[in-house]
Amino acid sequence: EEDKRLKLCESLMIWVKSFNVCLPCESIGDLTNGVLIAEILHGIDPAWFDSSWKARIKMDVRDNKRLKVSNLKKVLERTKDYCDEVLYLRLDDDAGLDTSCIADGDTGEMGRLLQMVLACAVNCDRKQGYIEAIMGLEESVQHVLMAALQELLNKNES
Amino acid sequence: DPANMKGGATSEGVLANFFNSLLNKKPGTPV
Repeated sequence: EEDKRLKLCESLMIWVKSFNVCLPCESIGDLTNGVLIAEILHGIDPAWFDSSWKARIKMDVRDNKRLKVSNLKKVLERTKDYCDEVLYLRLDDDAGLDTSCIADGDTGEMGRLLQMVLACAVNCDRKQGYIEAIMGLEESVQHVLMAALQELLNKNES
Repeated sequence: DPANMKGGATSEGVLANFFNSLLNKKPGTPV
């Protein structure tokens, strides 16, 4: 199970890198402050993840864990609301992600957060570009992303 | 693997089917 979570996070990192956001994106540590994820979400739906929401994400958090967690909570809550209110994707009760673990670079929890971001990307109004980009990734990565989306689907149906 | 080729269910085909189904899905319906 741990290997599966590691593979999921690695593949999602490859996907995140494909966005070419003008921020460092070399390792999971570059995502733990929530800034890059917020930037990606703003691109996915600029009306929902709007500029005023993004302005509440602190840019310069360095190693301040409290600020990282604060950013991640804003990202998580807005993303959950988007899944619920826009995508009608009901996340199950155990979907409560541990933002403290994500801030510490936990691959399992980061993978779950990015899994939600992936679901947003392939269901938003701009989904065509995102899906075509995924279809251009290495096949092994595509398989992991497909499995991640199917896992959400199964949870949603249960 | 020939076993995976039955019915056209190649790895590439499975991926294409899945992601194309997402592309064709109506907005507002679940993943």
